[in-house]
Amino acid sequence: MTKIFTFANQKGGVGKTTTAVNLAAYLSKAGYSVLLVDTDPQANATSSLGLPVREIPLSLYDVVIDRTSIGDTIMMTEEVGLDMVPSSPDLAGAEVELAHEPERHYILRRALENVINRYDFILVDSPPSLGLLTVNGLVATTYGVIVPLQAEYLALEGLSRLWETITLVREQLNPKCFLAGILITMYDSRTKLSRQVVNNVREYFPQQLFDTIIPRNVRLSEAPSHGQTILRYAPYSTGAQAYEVFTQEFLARFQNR
Amino acid sequence: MTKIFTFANQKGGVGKTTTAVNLAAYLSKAGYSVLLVDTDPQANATSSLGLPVREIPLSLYDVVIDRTSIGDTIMMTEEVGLDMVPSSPDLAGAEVELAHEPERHYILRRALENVINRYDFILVDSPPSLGLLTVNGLVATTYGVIVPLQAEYLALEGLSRLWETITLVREQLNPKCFLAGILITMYDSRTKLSRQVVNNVREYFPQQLFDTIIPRNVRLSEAPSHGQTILRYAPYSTGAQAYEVFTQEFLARFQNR
Ligand SMILES: Nc1ncnc2c1ncn2[C@@H]1O[C@H](COP(=O)(O)OP(=O)(O)OP(=O)(O)O)[C@@H](O)[C@H]1O
Ligand SMILES: Nc1ncnc2c1ncn2[C@@H]1O[C@H](COP(=O)(O)OP(=O)(O)OP(=O)(O)O)[C@@H](O)[C@H]1O
Ligand SMILES: [Mg+2]
Ligand SMILES: [Mg+2]
Repeated sequence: MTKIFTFANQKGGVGKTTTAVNLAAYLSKAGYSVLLVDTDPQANATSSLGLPVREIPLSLYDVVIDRTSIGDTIMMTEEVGLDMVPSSPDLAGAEVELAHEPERHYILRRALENVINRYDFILVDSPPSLGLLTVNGLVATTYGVIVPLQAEYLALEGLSRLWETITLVREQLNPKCFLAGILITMYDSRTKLSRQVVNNVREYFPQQLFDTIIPRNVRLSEAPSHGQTILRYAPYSTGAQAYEVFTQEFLARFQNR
Repeated sequence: MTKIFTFANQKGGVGKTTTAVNLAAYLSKAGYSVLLVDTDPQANATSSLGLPVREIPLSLYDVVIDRTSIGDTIMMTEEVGLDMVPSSPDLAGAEVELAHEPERHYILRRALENVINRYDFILVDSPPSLGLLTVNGLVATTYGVIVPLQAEYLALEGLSRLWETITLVREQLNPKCFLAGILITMYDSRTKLSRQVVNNVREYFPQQLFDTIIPRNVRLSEAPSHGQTILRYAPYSTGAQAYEVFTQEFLARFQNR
């Protein structure tokens, strides 16, 4: 039974892509078959896995405008067992192009039905907004939403709005859309702010907060420039180790549900 | 003659809001009258200046749906000489609500014509996307676009797409939309990556790159949680000093043009 998770947070630069890409890598290392879907027109997840964004023949955009099936867009990556549905900058126009399509919120969910039994996990990366592309991810999820949260005040401020949106989608479009986990990213143990944010989140969302905290580690931001996940680029770095531990916690929480 | 600048970068979390808010503060400290316009539905610039986002009577959204003039939305802030046009989460629906409005790209430009002679500078903060709200900022600018750029690989990757969009808007919608400056933010001198990104930008955009580099400094990320600019929160911090020096360089570059 394939488990579909969506990574979302409208606040920019909080580690959505870094988390989706590296969790996908460690899940495939653990022997699971994984599909990573990039719904962000920036196509950062696509380039982080070494795929040439400007030369991609078919992307999620072609699926959205009904030109092709999602199966035709799937590309293999350097990691065994990790495939990818690439994004394209054209996706930026989807929200307006589909404004009058009554079923526009179900496009990704329906598309994934064609490939669902080929993978153990499908991970969906979202853009920094609560628009149509992100909502498609919230409607497609079958196991819930993972929220990467930078340990900063402005990122915390957006959490209540994200919670409202998740609740709205659960009530109106997808009963399986719930806040499945919050992962603290770019944590700097030297700052009081980081500790305050974590304490704040633990108070309001104790069930959802993962124990694993991802520290700030420059290796994580270097890896995309080599088109590699942290597993391949710097497997002994503190960033890699944190994502490996996170993967174990993720599996412990969801594997048997 | 009012000078309108727009702060844009579709990459999330690169310091757009932090730069717009703190430049506005130091310009008002230098005796200029400044209007800060928040076009991001996250309303981070609004809350960074201490305004209560959920209780704002009239916001930019009311202007966009033609319910009121921008003058009616203007609020004073704690800084003398710094006013604000607040945002609201409702703004997230604007792209779809205005999809068929032929003049949708000119809404902000036209609205600002009513207040243009009341301020020396108008600074526009954008959301992390290249959608309608950001394009409105690119069409409204009269002195160009300031691009805050985090010294990271994924932020650099988005620069060519941003350049293409700025060029497109200049050719089709606003001849005054050009790349007026690139400001390196969250620079960590200990990492090779930061140095590589700066060298890369200096090679391709030598004219636009500001000499001032904003270092990573936790005081900058603490200030918004107090609803204060860095000038009021921690004026002697390295972050505050960097924005003060940046303001001087900004004035030197644009004051006499
Ligand atoms: N733990 C970390 N330590 C250091 N750098 C990190 C870490 N996690 C992510 N980064 C870097 O921070 C930046 C933002 O991360 P990322 O792009 O994953 O966030 P995002 O939420 O996907 O951004 P966007 O909102 O633009 O989609 C990137 O340059 C990334 O390489
Ligand atoms: N020089 C800096 N040093 C440390 N932290 C910073 C610095 N500049 C910004 N920050 C913090 O980094 C985070 C991202 O900055 P900011 O919100 O200004 O970026 P943005 O580009 O406006 O984000 P978005 O794309 O979500 O609109 C915020 O939490 C901010 O407080
Ligand atoms: Mg991303
Ligand atoms: Mg911002």
